[in-house]
Amino acid sequence: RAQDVPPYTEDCRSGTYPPSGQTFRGTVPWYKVNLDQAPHERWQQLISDKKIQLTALIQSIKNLAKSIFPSGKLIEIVDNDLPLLIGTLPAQYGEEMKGIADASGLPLGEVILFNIFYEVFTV
Amino acid sequence: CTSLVAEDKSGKLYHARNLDFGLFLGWDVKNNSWMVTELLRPLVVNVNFQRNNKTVFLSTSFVGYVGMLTGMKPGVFTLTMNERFSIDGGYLGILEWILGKRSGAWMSFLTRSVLENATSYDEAKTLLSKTKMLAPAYFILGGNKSGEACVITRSRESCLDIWELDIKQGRWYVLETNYDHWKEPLFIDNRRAPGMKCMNKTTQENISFATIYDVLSTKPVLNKLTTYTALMAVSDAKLEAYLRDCPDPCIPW
Repeated sequence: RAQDVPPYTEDCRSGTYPPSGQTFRGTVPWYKVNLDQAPHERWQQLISDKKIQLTALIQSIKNLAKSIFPSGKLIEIVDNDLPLLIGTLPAQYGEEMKGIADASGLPLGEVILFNIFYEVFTV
Repeated sequence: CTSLVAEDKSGKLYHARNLDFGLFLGWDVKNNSWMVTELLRPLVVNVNFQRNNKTVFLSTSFVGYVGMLTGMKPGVFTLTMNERFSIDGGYLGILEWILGKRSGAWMSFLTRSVLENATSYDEAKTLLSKTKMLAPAYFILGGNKSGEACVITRSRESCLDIWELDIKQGRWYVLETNYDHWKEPLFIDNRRAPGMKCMNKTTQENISFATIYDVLSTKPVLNKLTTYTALMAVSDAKLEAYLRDCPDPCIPW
């Protein structure tokens, strides 16, 4: 079948909505974020619900970094030097990241790295 | 990523996207999947940002990520961004930022600021096209009136192109992947042609959440990097997001 050959181009699908079946992994939960709260406090509920999943993601990125730079130097730079950027970021976002780091127990540098991933990966 | 904005025959605007992320970030040989993509899926949430108990904007986001990649200001505009790769990339912007040249905006903070503060489609369009940035990007913007939709192609310094909906010319949708719309996509990563083929087959008469979801469920528009599909209708203040999977056979990007 032609569609089984890379790049696996299918005939246009139909009848997939409402989502179900093999291409559907689940619905996305809703949360509220109160912008009247101090930036440091805004993400507490979300982080407390998803702390394990967030930690797993960051750990996986660290493992990847370690496989490329086994000395651990890159992680050291992220943990020690990246937090120096926080004061230069737009104020409310910097405070929000600090709040996320405090609530999750993750090093601030790793939270910052996650938040500037786009700029890092556009090459 | 694949983002699209389409207008139906009554002038109602639909904005949808597949968020693809995690290329080259660890391939899981056992499960035929990207490790980071797999770990991102449980972090996808819809967020209702409120002030004075009133919705300011809605977003589909990743927990721990304070910027925005997909969002809607109900009744006003919808916004998604797609990654634009360039040698003059974000790493140069970061370097400049570290060296003290801080006139550019971080991409995801700019989109968040636009969703939070812009009060009209035109204001959002101006901010997204004129603000200096640290990294190149595609902004896909939809409004709430007939003809209000565009793809803004950005370099770090300037706006390279604004590609608008043009109903009179028969352009009832705009569809953007990760390549400049006036150039051919990379031949091993052509999601644009299958996406457009399915949109054309759907026709403007039949456009809806259901048919757009069908388009975004067709491989390779749906691929191993797809974490979620989001569907937005600005006039109904409706945002739906679904976690995705791409069982084999499925292209890795």
